[in-house]
Amino acid sequence: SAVLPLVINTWPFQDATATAWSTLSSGGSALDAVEKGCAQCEILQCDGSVGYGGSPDEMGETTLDAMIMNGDTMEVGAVGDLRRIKNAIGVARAVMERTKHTFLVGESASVFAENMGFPVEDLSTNHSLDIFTKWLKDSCQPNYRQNVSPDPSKSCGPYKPHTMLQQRRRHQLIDIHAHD
Amino acid sequence: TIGMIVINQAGQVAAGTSTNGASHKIPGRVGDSPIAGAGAYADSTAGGAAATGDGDIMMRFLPSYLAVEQMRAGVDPPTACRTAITRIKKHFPHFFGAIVCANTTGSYGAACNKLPGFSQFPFMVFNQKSNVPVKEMVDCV
Repeated sequence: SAVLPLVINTWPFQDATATAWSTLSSGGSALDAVEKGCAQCEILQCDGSVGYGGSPDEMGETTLDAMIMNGDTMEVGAVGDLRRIKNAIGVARAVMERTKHTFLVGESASVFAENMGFPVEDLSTNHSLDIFTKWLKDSCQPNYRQNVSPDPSKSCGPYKPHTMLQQRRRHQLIDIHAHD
Repeated sequence: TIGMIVINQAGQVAAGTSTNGASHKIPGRVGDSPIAGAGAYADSTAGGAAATGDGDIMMRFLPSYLAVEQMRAGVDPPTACRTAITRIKKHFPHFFGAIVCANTTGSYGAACNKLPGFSQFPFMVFNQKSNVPVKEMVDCV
C-alpha cells in the first residue's frame, strides 16, 4: 500500500515509531522525525541494543554508533565508538550540521559532542555491569578474537597473535536481541 | 539497533540508525549502523532502506545502498529488500540480518535471512492508513 507520509523502522520499537510520527505531525521535517524517533529509543534503551547501559565491550564500557542521512541533500552525519554521551543520534546530526565532515569516532567524537553542548555521562548501568561480570566469569565467552593465544574460545586475554593464521570465523548461535 | 526511514508528504526521505553495537566487542569496533549505505541509506529520488543484524558481515555488502538502487531501477520494496539479503546469503549463508525498504510513493517491505530461532522479522510501520504504529512481520528467506 502506497501512502505518504510513512515511518518505518526495524524491530518492534513502537514508541520510537510513534515519536517520529508525532514529530512529523507537529510540523517537523523527515530528518527531525528520524532524529527524535531514534533518540526516543536511546532514552528507552530499546531492546537493550540501543542507547546507554547495553552491549558492554571487552572492557565493560558501553559505546554508541549512530548515523543520520538527508535523502534530499545527501548530507550525512555519523559517530562511531562514541563514549560517555547518551544522545548519539543527536551528535550524528551535529556532525552533519556543525561540521563539513561526515563521520567522527572514538574519544575525539566525544570531545566534539561535549563542545557542542551534549552532557557527558557514564553509559554504564547495573545491567551492563552484570553482563560484563558474567562474561568474565564465563571465561570471556562469546569472544570475537581469533588466531591469538591464549585460545580465545576458552580463555580471557591479554592476547598475543599466533604466528600462523588458522581459524576462520565460525557460525555462532544468534541472539535476536543482540544486533547492530 | 534501531534503523528508521521517514518519508514526508512531499516524498522527502530521511534515514537514521542508533545502536550500542555488539556485546563483548573488541574496544574500538564499529558496526554497520553508522556507515551510509550499510546501516541505512536515503535518496529522495528513489527511497530509503535500513538494515540490522551482524554488522561485521553486513557492512561489507552495503545492503541499504543496494536496496535503494534496486528501487531506483523500479523494483518494488519487498523484492529490493530480498535482493539485498540474498546477496549476502550467497557468501555467508548463516549470517544474521534483516532490512526494511520504502520507496518514495510510500510502498514498503522487509526481508531477513532465515536461521534457527529467527524465521520472522518484526518491524514497525506508521502511515495515515494505519493511524497508529503497527507491528508487521515478514517471513525470512
